[in-house]
Amino acid sequence: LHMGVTPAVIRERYNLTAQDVGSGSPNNSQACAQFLEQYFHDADLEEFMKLFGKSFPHKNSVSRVVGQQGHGRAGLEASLDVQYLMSAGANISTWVYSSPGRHESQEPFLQWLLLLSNESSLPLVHTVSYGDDEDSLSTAYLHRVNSELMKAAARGLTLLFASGDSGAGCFSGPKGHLFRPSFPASSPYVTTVGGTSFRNPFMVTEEIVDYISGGGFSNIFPRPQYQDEAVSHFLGSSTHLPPSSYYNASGRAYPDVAALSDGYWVVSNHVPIPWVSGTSASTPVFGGLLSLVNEQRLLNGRPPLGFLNPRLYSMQGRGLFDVTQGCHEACLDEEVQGQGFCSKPGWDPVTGWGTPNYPALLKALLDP
Amino acid sequence: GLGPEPDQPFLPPPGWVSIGRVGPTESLSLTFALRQQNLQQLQKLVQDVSDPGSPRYGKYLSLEDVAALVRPSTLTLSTVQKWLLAAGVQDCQTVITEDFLTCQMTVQQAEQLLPGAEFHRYVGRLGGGRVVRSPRPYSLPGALAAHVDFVGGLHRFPRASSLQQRPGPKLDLEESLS
Repeated sequence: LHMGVTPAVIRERYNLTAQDVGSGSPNNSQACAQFLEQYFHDADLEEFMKLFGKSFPHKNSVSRVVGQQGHGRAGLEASLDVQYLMSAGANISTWVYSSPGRHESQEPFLQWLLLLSNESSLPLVHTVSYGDDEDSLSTAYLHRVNSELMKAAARGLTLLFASGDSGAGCFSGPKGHLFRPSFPASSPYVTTVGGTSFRNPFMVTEEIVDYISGGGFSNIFPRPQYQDEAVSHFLGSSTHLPPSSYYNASGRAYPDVAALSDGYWVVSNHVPIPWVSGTSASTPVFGGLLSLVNEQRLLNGRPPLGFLNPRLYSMQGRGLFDVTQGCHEACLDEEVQGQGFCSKPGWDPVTGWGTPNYPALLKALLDP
Repeated sequence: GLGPEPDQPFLPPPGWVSIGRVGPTESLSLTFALRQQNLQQLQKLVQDVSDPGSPRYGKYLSLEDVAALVRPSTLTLSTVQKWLLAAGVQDCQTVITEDFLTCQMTVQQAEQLLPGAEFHRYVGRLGGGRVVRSPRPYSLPGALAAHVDFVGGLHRFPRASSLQQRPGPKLDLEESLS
């Protein structure tokens, strides 16, 4: 029995032992990025680890803050990202990018992309909770940002983005309703993380879809080859798909993977806060586990994981718990009645290939 | 002139309110995304270094390698530089890959450089901070169309977090224990 998701619950569900932590090696590092006027407090991280981090070795402070940390109250999002990245990827050097926009006219996400293009040595895994509706961004901007993500992939950086918290989303256009994909979740050069809940919220049970889990098909980027087989299989074998006019079946489909996104405990401004939910929670958890895999790869003389998707899709779900029950939310209209896509065995646009089973995932990702 | 982002929504999203136009002498920071080269080659390299079946798997590029590949052409760099200098904009910084240029300038200079732009200050209703953005689309001289992908700092507003605290599930201990 448990009273919400804590690092101990995550470590139990994803089969991490107390020994599955980083070695503290300077070669391995991870980062999370903040683009809102949000800051984390060291004191909150310390209290969080005191409350929830007793069962595994961990670090109590971030190694580096890039950008400005404000002096105001801690933000829930910032606190969550740091606390769960550092407890899943425990004992691994962690950076925080804080890009609230130094100047009133700057775009914080763009500032982060500039930082990536200006630093030769960067953490290997980056988790980002930012996302915008694709239709709120110009085509020129979408393609250029996609090129920036491709640059990061070429350098062997693993970029994980939250899939969003509105399920398939909904856009009311002149021709009626459409699903509303989120970007950069829909970029073919990032790994996108969806969300799950425990079947029984008070026990470490199997996972089902968290109805908010973002997912769907890009209206801008075509389906990359690496996911062709998985997506074709999903579309060809699903018996209850939404009407095809709601989504672009030939677009880049997401998410790629998932993790728990429901019922987290977070310490913010010295107060432990329960039942925090969103794919902003699942993303640092998955990122932390990939950092642990990187640790073992580096120890074995292997290169870091880099852009994961081509490898992930070729694994066909190996190393992951398949989530096969539940649907996410979408437009509230007569046609779809609030329901988007539903999960099923194998890849699906709600939870991707599923959630991590760490020992099996490590085995699948250790060689070559 | 040409608008590089004709499909960019330029009105503020809900929750943001204009508190008026920004004075012409106030300072702005705009980011110019310069046109990159060899993107198809970069795409092929990404496929190779990320595919465990490829002999290039894991042989990642350094930032300097990436820069050598995508760095804008000399023509792009000089055309943009001349255009900025002609408008009196000199305080610019680039990045290692040279494909972004961030420049400080006055509002007046920015509005002259980017015809159509009109800078307003906005406040976020729910503690979203203050930003300067243009509620009107901007354009670029025709000669710049082949050299600039977009200009950052005009339209896109910061997005609020969608993280939420849900009501806790009803505790049914009896059912859980059974």
